[in-house]
Amino acid sequence: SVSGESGEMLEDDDKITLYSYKVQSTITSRSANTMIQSKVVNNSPLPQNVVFDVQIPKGAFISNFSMTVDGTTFTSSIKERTVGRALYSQARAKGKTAGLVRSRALDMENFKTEINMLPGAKVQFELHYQEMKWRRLGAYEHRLHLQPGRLAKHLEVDVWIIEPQGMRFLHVPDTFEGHFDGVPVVSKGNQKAHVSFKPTVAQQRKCSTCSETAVEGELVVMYDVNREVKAGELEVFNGYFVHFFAPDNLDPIPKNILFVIDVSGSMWGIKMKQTVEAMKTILDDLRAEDQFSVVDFNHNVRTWRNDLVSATKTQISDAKKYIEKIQPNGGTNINEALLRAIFILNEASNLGLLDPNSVSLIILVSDGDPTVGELKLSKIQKNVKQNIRDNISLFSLGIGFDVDYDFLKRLSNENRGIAQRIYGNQDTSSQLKKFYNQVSTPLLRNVQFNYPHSSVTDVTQNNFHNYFGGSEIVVAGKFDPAKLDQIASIVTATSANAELVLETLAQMDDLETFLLRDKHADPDFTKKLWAYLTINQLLAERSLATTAATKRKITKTILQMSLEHHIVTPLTAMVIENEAGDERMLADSPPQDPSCCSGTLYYGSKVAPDSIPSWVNPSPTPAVPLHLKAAPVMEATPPPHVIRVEND
Amino acid sequence: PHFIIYLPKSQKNVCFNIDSEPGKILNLVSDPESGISVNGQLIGGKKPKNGKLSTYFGKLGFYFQSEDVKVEISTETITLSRGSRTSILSWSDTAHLINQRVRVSLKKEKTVTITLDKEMSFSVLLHRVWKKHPINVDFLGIYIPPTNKFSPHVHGLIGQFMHEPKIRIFNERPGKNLEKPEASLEVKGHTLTVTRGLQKDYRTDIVFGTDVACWFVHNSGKGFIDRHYKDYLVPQLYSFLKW
Repeated sequence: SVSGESGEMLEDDDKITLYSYKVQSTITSRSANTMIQSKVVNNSPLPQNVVFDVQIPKGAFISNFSMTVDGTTFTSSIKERTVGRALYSQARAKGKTAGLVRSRALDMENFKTEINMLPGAKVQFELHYQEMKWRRLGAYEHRLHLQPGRLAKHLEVDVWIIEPQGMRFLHVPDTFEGHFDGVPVVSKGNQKAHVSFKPTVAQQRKCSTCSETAVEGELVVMYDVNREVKAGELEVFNGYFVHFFAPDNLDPIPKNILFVIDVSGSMWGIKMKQTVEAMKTILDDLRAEDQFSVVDFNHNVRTWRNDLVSATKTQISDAKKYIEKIQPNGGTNINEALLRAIFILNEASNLGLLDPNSVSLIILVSDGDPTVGELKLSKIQKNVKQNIRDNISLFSLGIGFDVDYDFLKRLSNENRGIAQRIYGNQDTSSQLKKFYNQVSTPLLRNVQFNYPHSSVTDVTQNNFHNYFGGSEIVVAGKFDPAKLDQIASIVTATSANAELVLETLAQMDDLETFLLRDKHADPDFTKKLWAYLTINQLLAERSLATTAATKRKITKTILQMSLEHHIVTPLTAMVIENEAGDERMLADSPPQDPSCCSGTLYYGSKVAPDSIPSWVNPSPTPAVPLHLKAAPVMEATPPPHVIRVEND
Repeated sequence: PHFIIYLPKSQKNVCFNIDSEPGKILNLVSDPESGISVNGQLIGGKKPKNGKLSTYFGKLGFYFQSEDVKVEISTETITLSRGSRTSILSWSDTAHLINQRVRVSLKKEKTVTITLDKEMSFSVLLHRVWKKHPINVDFLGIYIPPTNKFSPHVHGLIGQFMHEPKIRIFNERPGKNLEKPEASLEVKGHTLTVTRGLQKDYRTDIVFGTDVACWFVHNSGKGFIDRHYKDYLVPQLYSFLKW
């Protein structure tokens, strides 16, 4: 048996010892690579099943898995799904299984490997996955789910963060109810940080005499980068560029917002209670220059007011009272509810009641499929698309698992918004508020990213209807280093009071020295971010494809990219096999979960990257005449006032 | 602050300094008829040098009344306000902010150019100094072309010269310092003693500047500017001259 400190035994009743549990995560400019490794020994005289069960964020791409069982190594390769299945069926491994299991958790899924260990056997599991960090409500959140399952002799979690933009703050909130106070160690410089979590065996115990581990939950690291100095950051490396855009220091644009709330019978109880609680806070957060109204619907459609009203204290108070009195009952007529909301906004616009510089949003909250009126989801989608104007964005929140989330997602993506699924329980209110807060502060409209040089190709979505405070827009692309040594970008947008044109120039080797200096920095981060964005955008586009041919074309591209970048996506599977190739396991991605998770707040579109809007006319600085009269050089009077920085 | 006034008809440069105090706001252009004002707020060096504290422009304010647009330029940020709404950029950006007739063009760490339609422009230069310098601080310079179309009643330390006064320079002679000739300047009914000197135009070379030979009017431009320089002190960054 393997002892812990002071000779204490670490074995559980089943005589399995977890020798080490290591998690190493590196974030290089929002590109995160995580490795989870577990070493287990079977000290029992009998064979035992051992499970390697890790939760990974939905939307992360698994890139590698390996397993060593008593000297026999199983390695992984990425194959197209049907190919992977065929290979697996040829040589199923005995006593070993692997799989990706979709969980009911909204944001995580399980990777599970189970093997039967012989007495005295030693096994090492190692899983690698990649993801992108998205900024939400002013911070990036890196979550590592720790579930060693038992006490570990060596439990080590290391997170390295490398952000060339510089870190504004970083902290590790307590997510273990105080059990590990003082255990996480944070060392932070301007552009780099390291978080280490290495509890001793004694610290891991639930109580001093317990044999269960208290390490069951998430280690969370939150940080944000400096934004005061520049509005955007263009990073160029290795033939790829990534453009991060999240300007601060802009006043909010007034918004016209319609809340469309499902009050059918299924909303009765905690869902409605939580929705009312959230709505009261949300209404209080509206700004004086905003306009709003509420549409509640079951089999009928009601409006609190027939028109938009200004968000004055009186109106807000009245709206809150209205919402509080709602009694959910009846069926669900989503079609009519949305058309009514669109009508209210269109009418207001026709009557000139909307601030020409404002942003119009519809937020739909629903827990079920339509049961009254138009039932065909594709027809509802078509009706909305036909009536909604180009300047209105539709966001959808699906409560619970009875709603057709795929429909909500298509509906929103098609109309310049996004959808999100939330739980229907005591957390509904906070989830609703959190979602709203992400869109409550529009700062820019019509944001377009242009990269004028013809050597720039394969640019991801670069045209966005809105930019919301607290978030970040990310655009990536490729360029030919042989033809370009710097990338120029021109970002155009409309703020609350001006048109904005932002020009940025980034050199190819700006980052090289910086990245070479840190062994943890990932030199492929630009490539990975580009691939991550492209694949996720293609997956979303695929679900909106209107013809089979388009869908096939997109599928082919996603598959090609998944294989090239060696990642498990909905179109690929991971085949895990031994050196002889006669024992195989298959980790097959669960059917594409539409509630997952590009992670972004934005569903944009693509415009030619060199198509700068016509109103942008970056005029050269006007030639102000230099009126210098030739004169003999004389000693200057008064005393010289030249400031020479270099000679200081 | 060192003022250089180019008089196109006379083909002469006349210069003067305004020696005031940190925090004070000087009016540079006041044109209520066009609804344009330009003011500059003074900042001081970190400490006196040779017993004297240098002052510079640390902040400039532009007000375009007809557009209800205010542009504030400091050594850190550029702020465009319209009504109650604000957009702020930093000197680390290269950008343009366009609000109907007003366009603000920012060149990273160098210049801001404000144009009103295509009829008027103002250039602001950023002078960055070594942060650890014991005395010097970042400051701003402003350049206003004589071709700007102001109203006939424009005034201010610079504005009053948009409509060029007649001058006569005569009796050039050696000065008290043999290397600094003097002359007599006849302007606005006064005859002033002026000294030949060199000022700097930093538009083409931000560090060393280009020499501009000019006739220097002593005592904060007394006799060359209307009234006294203290009459050009205003309460706020967007004020017009009251007199």
